[in-house]
Amino acid sequence: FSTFPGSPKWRKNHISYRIVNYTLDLPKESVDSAIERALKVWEEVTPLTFSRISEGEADIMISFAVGEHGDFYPFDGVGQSLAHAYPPGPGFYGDAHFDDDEKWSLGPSGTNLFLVAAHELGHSLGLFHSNNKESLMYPVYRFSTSQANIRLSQDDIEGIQSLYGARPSSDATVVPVPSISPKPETPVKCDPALSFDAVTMLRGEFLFFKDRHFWRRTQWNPEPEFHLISAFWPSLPSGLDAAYEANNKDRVLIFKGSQFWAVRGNEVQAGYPKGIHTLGFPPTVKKIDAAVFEKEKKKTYFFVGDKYWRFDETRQLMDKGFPRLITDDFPGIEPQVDAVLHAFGFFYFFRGSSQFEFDPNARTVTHTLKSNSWLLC
Amino acid sequence: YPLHGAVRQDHSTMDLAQQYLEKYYNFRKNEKQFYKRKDSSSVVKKIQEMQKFLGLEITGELDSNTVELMHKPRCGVPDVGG
Repeated sequence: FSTFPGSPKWRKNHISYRIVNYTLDLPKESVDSAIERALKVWEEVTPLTFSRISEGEADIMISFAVGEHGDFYPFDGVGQSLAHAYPPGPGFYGDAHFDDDEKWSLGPSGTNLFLVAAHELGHSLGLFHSNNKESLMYPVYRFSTSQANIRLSQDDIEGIQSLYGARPSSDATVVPVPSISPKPETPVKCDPALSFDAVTMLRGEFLFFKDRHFWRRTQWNPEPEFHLISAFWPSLPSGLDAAYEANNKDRVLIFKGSQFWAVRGNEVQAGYPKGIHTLGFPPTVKKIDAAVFEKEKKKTYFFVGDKYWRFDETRQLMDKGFPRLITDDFPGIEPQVDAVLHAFGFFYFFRGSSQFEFDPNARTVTHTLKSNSWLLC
Repeated sequence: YPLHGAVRQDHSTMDLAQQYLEKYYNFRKNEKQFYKRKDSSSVVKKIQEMQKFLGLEITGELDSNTVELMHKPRCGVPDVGG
């Protein structure tokens, strides 16, 4: 990594930003969300915090422009230069400009706004380009579903922490730092010992999460695809606890520790993560083991240890009379489940390398399978 | 501009290289066209500087890897400090 000449940095930890205008390529809330997530990338590894203002001069002014736009670095149409940003300081310093001749997107097609914004905001905070190809601050744009290049590398983390230090470890809400080095082991789908962190459906597909990856099984292709979580949802952590699709709202809720995120398609919704206690859990609940939505009843079941809670998605409230013991209502299912899926009228409980098909009408386990049976193993 | 056995470069590649080096590597603008320069040492040096920064093999030539990377979209902030 490197910093700008003279190593300019903000002399305060609370920094304001303002989105001055918007691209027409994306809904405004998607731009807001991408910028918010891009700032969070840096916030998670430093003592810095960011607040958005809607008028006046912010430390970081974010704008979309084409061609000559009032500085000495005109944009150049489609391709080549995508954006630029200035190092910390007064006036235009710290500002980030995005070339609106690009086709801004939230996914792999076009130019991914979150990825570019995270890079540019790195400049706004004082990082110069890195010659480490794996780093976010490498100058050449790459969006590959097979690479973890949209996460902070150790190089980026060391760079930003050389300016601002690390996030105080006493902060209980700290999210584990996403890092690409050292690389954790890649899970193998037909490993007989394979277990899952979380399982959910998404728009008719089955998703099986494990560490930094997930398998995606569609109805059209029985051979599951294997992806990095970060390739679809760059701001999500790895090693998830639970996930479920509230398909009456076209969103998937993802849980890790005391926080949860909402995603719609490949877009993480603005305003997340939120605390799990906002759903109505008591303070004693520190994390969720598994979650599943039963669409016929519009109820979500949350499994924690040997108990489960039932959440009414219509009222957005926990049902009274819960928690109840898992074994009381799901006889044959052992406490502490890893993940649960609801499909074809059955509940599928995952625990370690085993999977239990449970018939809710007969209130009995009808089949015991390997966890990875869904992956054609 | 000597190509040292590399694939013959067309003018558009040369133009791209000249603009790229000027924009991102503080290459001194020259009235002469990049590909007509008699003294190529400063050009080679700049290409080497770019290749080193971008993690490419340092050949000083506009080889296919270098040209391919120059075509990719990137951040507009120059790679060398002003």
